[in-house]
Amino acid sequence: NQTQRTMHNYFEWA
Amino acid sequence: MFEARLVQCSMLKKVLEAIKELLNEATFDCSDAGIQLQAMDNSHVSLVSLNLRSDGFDKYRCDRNLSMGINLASMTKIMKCAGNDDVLTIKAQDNADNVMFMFESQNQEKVSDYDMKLINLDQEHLGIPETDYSCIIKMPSGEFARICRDLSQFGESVVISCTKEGVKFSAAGDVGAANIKLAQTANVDKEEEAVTIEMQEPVTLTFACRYLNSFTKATALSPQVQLSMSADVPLVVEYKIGDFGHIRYYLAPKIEE
Repeated sequence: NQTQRTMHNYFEWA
Repeated sequence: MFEARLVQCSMLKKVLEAIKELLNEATFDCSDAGIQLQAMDNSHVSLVSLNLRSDGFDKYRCDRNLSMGINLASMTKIMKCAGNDDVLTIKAQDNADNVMFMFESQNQEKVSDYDMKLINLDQEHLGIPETDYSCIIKMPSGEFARICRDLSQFGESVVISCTKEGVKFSAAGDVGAANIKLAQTANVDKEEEAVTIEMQEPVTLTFACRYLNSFTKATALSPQVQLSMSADVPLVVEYKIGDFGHIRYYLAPKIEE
């Protein structure tokens, strides 16, 4: 089963 | 006062084509350095980062930093009114709630101006760390678009697997399975037709097809595209924009639970 990650899994609010 | 003049307004038309499928609205941040835009799609799976340097414009003036919140459907309506060879001037006053687009025909016999209302958008940006990517693939942008289009017939996901031998794109679904392998080109007459791979570590990642297909709307901006990948970080798909800068798309991978 694959889960789609989002940008928030990698990048923080600047 | 902000003013930017572009002799060939086709560049801005192409930029708009490259972002309007992913984004409904976006903030164009104007400074002395140029115009920048950073925005995520609605689902926050992908991120668009656009950089147009001021020295690429035929005339550029930005007295104070200015953030223009723009509805991209509205901007598309206006840009459709411009001929590809028209000279474009974008103008806004400091703290303005509107922006003006002026189109002049090459012979200057027709001049049109369109005033567009700006909108208030959240100004939050994501910090993207500098990353040394394990694999950097450069290939013709048309080839990448073709591969994304072809593979999206077979499944919702594309697996991109890069080794020093080459790069493999795979998809599978109800119809069956598809694999496209590209080797590094040995000899090419034109640099833009080359496939080159810089690899530190082999990487295999899975991505949603529909975002990759949206990114390929930027194909008209550059003959080459660069894919940067490392294990479990977003893919970066970059198109250079002539003398101006670049558009980069970040796409979060799909992972096995």
